[in-house]
Formats: sequence, structure tokens, C-alpha cells
Amino acid sequence: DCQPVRNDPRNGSKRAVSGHLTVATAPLHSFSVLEPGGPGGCAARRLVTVEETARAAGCLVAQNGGFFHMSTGECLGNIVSNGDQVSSSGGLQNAQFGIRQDGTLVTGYLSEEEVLDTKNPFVQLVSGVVWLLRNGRVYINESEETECDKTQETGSFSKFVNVISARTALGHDREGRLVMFHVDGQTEQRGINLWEMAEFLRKQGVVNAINLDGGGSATFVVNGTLANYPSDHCLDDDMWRCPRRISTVVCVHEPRCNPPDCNGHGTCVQGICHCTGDFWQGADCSILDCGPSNCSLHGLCTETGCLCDAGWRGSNCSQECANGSFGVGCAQKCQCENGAACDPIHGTCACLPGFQGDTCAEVCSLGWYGPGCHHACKCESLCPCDPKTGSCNLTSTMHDILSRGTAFFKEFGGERTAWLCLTLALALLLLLSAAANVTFVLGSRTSRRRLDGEYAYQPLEEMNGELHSLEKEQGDPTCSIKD
Amino acid sequence: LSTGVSLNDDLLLPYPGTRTRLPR
Repeated sequence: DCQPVRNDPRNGSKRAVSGHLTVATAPLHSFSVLEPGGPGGCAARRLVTVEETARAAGCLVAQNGGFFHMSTGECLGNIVSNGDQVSSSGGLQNAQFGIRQDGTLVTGYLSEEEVLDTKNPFVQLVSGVVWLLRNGRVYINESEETECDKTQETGSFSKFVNVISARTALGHDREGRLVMFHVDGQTEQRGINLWEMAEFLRKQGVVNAINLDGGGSATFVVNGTLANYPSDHCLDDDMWRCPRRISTVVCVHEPRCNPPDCNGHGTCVQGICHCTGDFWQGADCSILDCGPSNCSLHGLCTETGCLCDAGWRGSNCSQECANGSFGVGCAQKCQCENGAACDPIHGTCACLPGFQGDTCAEVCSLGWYGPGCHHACKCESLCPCDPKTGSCNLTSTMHDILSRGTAFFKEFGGERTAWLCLTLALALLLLLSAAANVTFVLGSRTSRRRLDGEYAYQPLEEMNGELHSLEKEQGDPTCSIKD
Repeated sequence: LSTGVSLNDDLLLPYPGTRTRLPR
């Protein structure tokens, strides 16, 4: 009766175990799967301690991650580390835990196509063995069905599930927080089995979790320092326990941006990129955005703002160049004359009717009319038409001929039609002039007849201050002039 | 005290050394 009750630690009775539960918010930015010793570790089949890998990556908390081949160092299962897939299971079905690019947490069994999805790819992914909790329910029996080939592996797999040992697990709670867990132990002597671990995690509010590598691999590191009691003995002195050199590591760190340098266009503060300037946008500062109108489709958005196409101006390229200027930045002056409109892009002139030439400085050639003088006159008399309207009205045409006489001779002196029209015009003027002269002469005679000959012609003559003899005779010379 | 080398003696393996499972 004096002997105390002694429980067998392997029969499920209460016993003490030590371990750590780590909860990380915003796991998209604060959680990483690391290759052993840094990038390229899986390809190189490196095996290094968790401390070494965690220190280099600046992990606040780190644990051993996926399974690996102990003799070759090969990473086993699917491994995606910071967006790079560095190991593939080749479709072998084991429990997976990962985070997709949009922050989605994924737990369970994945097809190869899902692992390789490019629309929303995994940025972190690690493979374990046994899906411990599925949507808040212990899922170990179903996992054995999926992950164990019963014909050859039942004994080994069953022992793996039920033996007490050091364990590690990875999962998340209902709020989307990531949960890392480990307990110390020694296979068959200390620690917990997977049933106990699943139930413990469930009670902590974890809803999905997978089991990662345990036994002597179970290692917990805080700020680069070993913080648990590994179960492997040391080679030099088996009184001491030494951390095993393992493969991948799961790591919780200060929130980081993706990419860490925000593509060179921003500053990373607690996992959030604060983009520089007014125009870099997006979670990773990779998008140039010049506002809702985005340069009004008349320019290119650059990191200094809208670079407007030729003919456009303003902060969002919404204004055309003012009349009189054109080109990039509206920097060039238009040369258009005679009221012609100037194209704001190329500076070309749109002539008003009756004008032509690059700057619309020239009037239409005879026989042509309209804007830019592109239309040929269609007058029956072969006379030139109105250069503005194309009208064949002779009066207006004659008026135009007279007003532009010099140009007419220069440009069309040799043309038969032009000469014909000029001849007609001059003949008409001659007739009008002759008629006017005849009328004048006849009118003058009639007037003289009315004076009855009461006049005398007296030529004015002055010689050395003396009047002509006739003037002397008549007295006052001024009176002799009657007409 | 320096980090010693592990004996790798606490092995906890889900599958036998030669894996026979096939991809699905």
C-alpha cells in the first residue's frame, strides 16, 4: 500500500510533455518554407541544422519542415519556397500545407495540376505525412487510407501514427492564423502520438493541420538559437543531445513584402509596400497608374506622370493643343494662313475653300476650286469658276480676273482659255470705254452750241514781264479768258 | 561548447526504407 501508483507512459494516461505553440498572423507575409542553408539547398541536397538556415533567413521562430531522405539528403514531397517550386512529389499523395499567391491557406491532398497551378500559384508549400485535422475534425483514419499502401506499409505506417515521439505539426485556425506546433520526446519513451497531437491542436482552435517530420528531426529555434530538447544523441558524447541536420525549415519572420524590394518602386513596412511617387500602384508597386482616366488614352503613363501623345496636353492628356500649336508637348507653331485649321498632331493645314498649298497661302489656280483646290471647274464656256464655290457666274469670274491680273499673267499666260477670257474682258472694257467717249463728245458739242460762239481762245504768254500786244490792246487780260 | 554532430539515432519513419507507393 505504501507504493505509489505508477502509470505506463505508453498506455494513454496523463503525462507531461514540453513543446511550443507558435501563432502567426498574416502568414502570407510572415511565413516561409526555406530550403536547407538557403536557396538551392534542395537541388544541392544539403542537410544543415535548423539554426543555420533560420539565422540566415532572419526567422523569429523556426522548426524543421518536410521529410527528407536521410542518406542522400533529397527533399521529399512538394516544396515551394518563396514562390519557387524546388521539389515535386510527382503526384504521390501525402498531406500538404501551403499558401497561394492571394493568401489562401490550403491543407490536404493535391493533384499535380493543383500544385502546378499558374493562375493563383503556391508561394509556400510543404508536404507532410498524415492530415491530422480537417475542418476541425480528427482525420487520421482517412489519412491512413490515402497515404498508406496497405499491402506493404501497414505495419510501418501504423506504428508511425501511434508511437509516442517528438512531433511537429503545421496548420491554421478559423481566423486564418498560421499555427506551428512541436513537442519534445523520444520515440517509444517520451512525447505524444498523432492522435494526441490532433486532439490537442483541435482544443487550441486549430481547424486544419498536417503532421511534419518528427523524432530526432524535431527542432525548435527562436531567434537563431536552439530552444528545445532534440532526441538524437551526440556523436561525440551520448550524454548530450544534438540537433539533427535536416532539410527544409518552416519559418516565421517579420512581415515581408513580395518581392522584398517592392520591385524597386516602394518601401516595405510590416509586409506592406508603400509605393514611391504618385503613380506606382499595386500591392508590389509594379503597376503604373496615372488616375481613373489613365492619360485619357492619349498618352503613356510613366513614373513621372502622363507623357502625352502629339497633339495633346494637360496632366491627364485630356486637352488638345490650342490652335496655333501642334506636336509633342504642343511645342511647335502652326504655319497655316488664310484662316486654315491646323492639325494638332502633325501641324498640317486644312485650307478654306479657294486656297491651297502646305500653308494655304496660295489661291486656287484658274480652273480649280474648293478646299485645297482639289475640284476642277465644270463651266461650259471654258472660263474659270469661282475658286471658293465653283460657280460659273461670269461677272464674279471677271471681277476675280481683274483683281488678280498679275497673277493671271504669270500663271496662265500661255493657256488658251485664259487668253480667250482675257480678250473677251478687254474687248468688253474697250466697248464700254468707246461708248463713254462717244457719249462725252456728243454731249460737249451740244454744250458749245448753246454758248453761241461767245468765246475766244487767248493763249497765255509772258515774256520778260511784258504782256503780248493783243493783251495790251484789250486792257485787262484776265477778262479775255472766257472758257 | 560547439554544436555537436547528431547520431541520427531517433528515427521515426512513416514508410520503409524502400518506398513502393505509386503516384495517384
